[in-house]
Amino acid sequence: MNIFRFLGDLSHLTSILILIHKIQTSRSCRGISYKTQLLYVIVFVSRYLDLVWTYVSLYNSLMKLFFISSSSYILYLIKIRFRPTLDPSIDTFSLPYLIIPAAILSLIFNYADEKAWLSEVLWSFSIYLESVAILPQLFLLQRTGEAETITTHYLFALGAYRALYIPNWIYRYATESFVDPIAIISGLIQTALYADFFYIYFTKVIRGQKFELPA
Amino acid sequence: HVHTHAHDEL
Repeated sequence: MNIFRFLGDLSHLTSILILIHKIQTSRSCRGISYKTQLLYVIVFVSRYLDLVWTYVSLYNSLMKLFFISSSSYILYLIKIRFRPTLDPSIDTFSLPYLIIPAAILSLIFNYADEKAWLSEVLWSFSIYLESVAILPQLFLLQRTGEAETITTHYLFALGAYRALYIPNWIYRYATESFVDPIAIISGLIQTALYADFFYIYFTKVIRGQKFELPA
Repeated sequence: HVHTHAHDEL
């Protein structure tokens, strides 16, 4: 564990708490993409189910449990509790375009060996899917052209999480000679997808202005 | 240590 990864994990955890807070206090999931949240449940279940047969540390297991349960809870909030506030007509990104390529890539590029085939394929699938899981949310943002400030804080914390993993990988390369090309390439792509959002967040939201996309 | 995923990363 190093400081970058720890801060990244905290940022990830914070983003989820912000989202739950936003939905519960406004009693609405307005501006939130159900499809992105569904993808995160798929990502976390396919990656973290290994907590059943792999023990790394108490921290690791508790975080995995948190991510699986909180993302499922968010799905419940959106799809059942506050379902009337959901507007499917603006959440139109097609999920097969993301899930199918991630599945194909995971069958081709993975770290599977004789001992661990399924778990390694599932792991790489979850990494590929996570790298693009934010697209339905960004697409929704693009369509509405604006966002509540709390939603932008959620997105910033979520983007900061993968951005912080980049110095973590550099640090691990320097100190342990450890390189994980699948995680690194996917992580770089995932972070790059936030570039536009980060730009508007830093130039507008941080200065107290409303998040609005240029017309 | 190269070419395996980091099991300690989330």
